[in-house]
Amino acid sequence: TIGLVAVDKNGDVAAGTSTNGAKFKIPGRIGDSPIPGSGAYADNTVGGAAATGDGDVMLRFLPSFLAVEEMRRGASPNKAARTAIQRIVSHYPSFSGAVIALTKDGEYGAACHGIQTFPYVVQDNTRETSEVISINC
Amino acid sequence: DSNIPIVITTWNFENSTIKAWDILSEGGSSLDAIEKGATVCEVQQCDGTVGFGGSPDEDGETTLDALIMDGRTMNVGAVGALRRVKSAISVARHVLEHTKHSFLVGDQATQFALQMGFKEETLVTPDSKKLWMKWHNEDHCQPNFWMNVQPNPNEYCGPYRKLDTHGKHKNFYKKSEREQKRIVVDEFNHD
Repeated sequence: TIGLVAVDKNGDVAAGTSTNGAKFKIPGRIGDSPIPGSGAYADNTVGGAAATGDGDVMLRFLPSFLAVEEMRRGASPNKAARTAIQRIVSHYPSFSGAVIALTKDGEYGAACHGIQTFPYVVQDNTRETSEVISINC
Repeated sequence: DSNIPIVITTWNFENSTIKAWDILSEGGSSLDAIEKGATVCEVQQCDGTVGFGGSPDEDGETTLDALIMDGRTMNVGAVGALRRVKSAISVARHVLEHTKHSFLVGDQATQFALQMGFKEETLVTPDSKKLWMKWHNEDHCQPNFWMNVQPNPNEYCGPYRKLDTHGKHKNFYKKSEREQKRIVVDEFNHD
């Protein structure tokens, strides 16, 4: 899956995902990626978020929605993403996945669990080229 | 201080980020950035986890899921289990812009895409067929997502029939779903 969150020069936030899902899934199965609030979520008044990982588990917790709501309550993107991941981990300790979060003002962060490192990519006006940021899970 | 425009993307798919940034830096909309950025991954089959020719299902077919959400209007366009159409994120954008719905799935999503002018073509490639053949013939359909069925899905391929978990087989699977080992998620296998 790729998950993306963007804010344009007008301050409009959008988010999205595209995926071919899990290998050898039962035909007809979909994961979290196309579910609003799960795979991705966006709200101009706050920002946006996107998630990736074990979609059968993730879609039960709407992690992208939760991350955005945490940012609405004043959490930093890193903290918001961590809260969304922790909500899942508290029920499924062996779950694997990650959440990225971005505020409407361009502050970003991520959190992950169950994989060694999780890379995500950022591009903004402060960088000449895109930057890959890897976080330890 | 505001740091916009900006785009962030999951995993190490820089080409998608670069495309999205090109659109944003030229004054384009965040919706366009999301659609065009994701399209790059669909075309380049990022790590086999996006687009055609990856993650075959139990029948060897690749199907696609995509979502796009507009944070200004809270409008959503999404497709699930989209069959035989490569441009999943663009079909989702068409759901957003040309319907009052949010989410179309399966063959009906394909029919919608065809009405919108998208091309119908197989999403199976020689690589995805080879991957499926190995899983089915050499790995005996392991791993898979079945439970409480017979024959034992941990050893055999289907077709399966349900196991009577309240009768004589009630102790066959002692672990609850929560306790069972989950499929390994890594950079090459994830939603």
